[in-house]
Amino acid sequence: LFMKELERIVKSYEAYRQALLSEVDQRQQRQQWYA
Amino acid sequence: VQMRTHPRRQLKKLSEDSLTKQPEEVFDVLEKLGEGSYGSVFKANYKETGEIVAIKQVPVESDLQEIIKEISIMQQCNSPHVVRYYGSYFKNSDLWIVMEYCGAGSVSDIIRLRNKTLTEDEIATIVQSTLKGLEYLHFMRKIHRDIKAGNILLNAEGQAKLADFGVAGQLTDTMAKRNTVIGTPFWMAPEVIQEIGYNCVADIWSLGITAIEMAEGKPPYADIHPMRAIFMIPTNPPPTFRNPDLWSEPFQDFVSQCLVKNPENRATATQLLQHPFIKAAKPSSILRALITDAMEIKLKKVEAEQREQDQEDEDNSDEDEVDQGTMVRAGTNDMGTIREAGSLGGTARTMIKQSDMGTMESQLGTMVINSDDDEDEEAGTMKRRDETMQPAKPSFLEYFEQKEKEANCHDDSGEDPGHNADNRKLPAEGDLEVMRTWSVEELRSRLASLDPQMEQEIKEIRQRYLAKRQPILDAIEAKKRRQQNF
Repeated sequence: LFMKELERIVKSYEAYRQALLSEVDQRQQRQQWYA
Repeated sequence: VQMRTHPRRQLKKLSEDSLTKQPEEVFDVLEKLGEGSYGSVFKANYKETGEIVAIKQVPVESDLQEIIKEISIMQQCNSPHVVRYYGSYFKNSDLWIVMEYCGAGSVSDIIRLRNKTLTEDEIATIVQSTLKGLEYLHFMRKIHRDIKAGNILLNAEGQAKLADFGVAGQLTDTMAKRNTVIGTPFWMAPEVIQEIGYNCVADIWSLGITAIEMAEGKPPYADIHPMRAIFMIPTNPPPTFRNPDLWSEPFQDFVSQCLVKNPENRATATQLLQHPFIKAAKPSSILRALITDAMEIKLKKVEAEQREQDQEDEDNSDEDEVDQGTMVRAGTNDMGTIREAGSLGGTARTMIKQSDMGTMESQLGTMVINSDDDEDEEAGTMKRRDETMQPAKPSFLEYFEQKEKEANCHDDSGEDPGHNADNRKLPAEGDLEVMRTWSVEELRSRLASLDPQMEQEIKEIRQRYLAKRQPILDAIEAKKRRQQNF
């Protein structure tokens, strides 16, 4: 159960991290495009 | 550097006479080689023959089952590529385990001492010896389960030997696959993490990771959070070199044959010994320069520390006129692997960690989850623990705690605005839109604060499970005691 919980936590953080990274990436691309 | 070993006369085991004496009559304990929660490893002189041995001193109240397993596996092995076991003693409250001494230390020590990674030629020679050790071990149906540069020792002649069998396992006719999640996360094979059963080729995956570690100084994913690495290894394609252009075709091919995700398609140690990269390996004598270099650096370090100590002694010598006799200073290089009794979940067992450096991989040690080793009914999956012993803390949690402390320091200095109570909670999936309103700076600060937040959550959840577990453990302990009394 502990490992399952651990997996859930890590996965949710991973998804959030990916979303943040992709947002940062999109912003950078936009900035480059404007430049 | 003077070698004090006698390469021609290989000690087989201690004499009957030696084994009946007190260990300090048999050995001159020289210097400390490493230290761990299981005890310390010392270099010692076997007085009878003048040979140098390594002695692991383990307090008897530690996890004897693990130690007995380690002794038993070493005892069953008779290979020049596996560290030899010579005998054991009980001395007061310690168990002394006498083993083969490998003068050059571990491959990981050598890399750190020289602050240099290894060349392809050096790697091929070390991997060839390691493969011979693995071929032997796997032939005996044993799995090492913790292959990494830190557990490959080199003797003064450059022969590589497998060491640290604390978490090794035995396959039997009735058990062709094991299920225990065991090893050191970055080196663990996908099938070990997935708990779908694994066999000897799990060691081959770890060897592939070790080859990358020797070439690049650290295993793949070493820079990311170890818990993330655990979930990424089974999901992602097999790792490769960071910069493949730096490495020859045969070396890359060798590593890719080790790092095959499906264990059924992964090469065995015997097959890999025929690989062109290994076939072309040079003799162990090519490691001499590397070993001499590492030993000289170590010696200089010890001398510098000795001078420092002498200076300190001199400064304090006014009131200290008594002759204190000869003192052998313990070496301070962090060679050892530390074992900690762990309590990860209901069936969690032992973790081992490297004792040095501040890097992630060194702080995240060998872990054991879901142990299937306690097959005898009496022992079950429970471990009796001396009540006076410190409560166990898995080493990866120490890593979490340290990161948390670091994060707190940032908070104090006001450098990390992203890590505070207000944004500790992750937004629900539907709320991800909100991040569009954040500035790039804010996005970055939230990214930076993710790991400490995750660690905090993991810490809380662990505490919750420990709290649930404790009453059950207490009840079992009470029952056991009642049975003993009866």
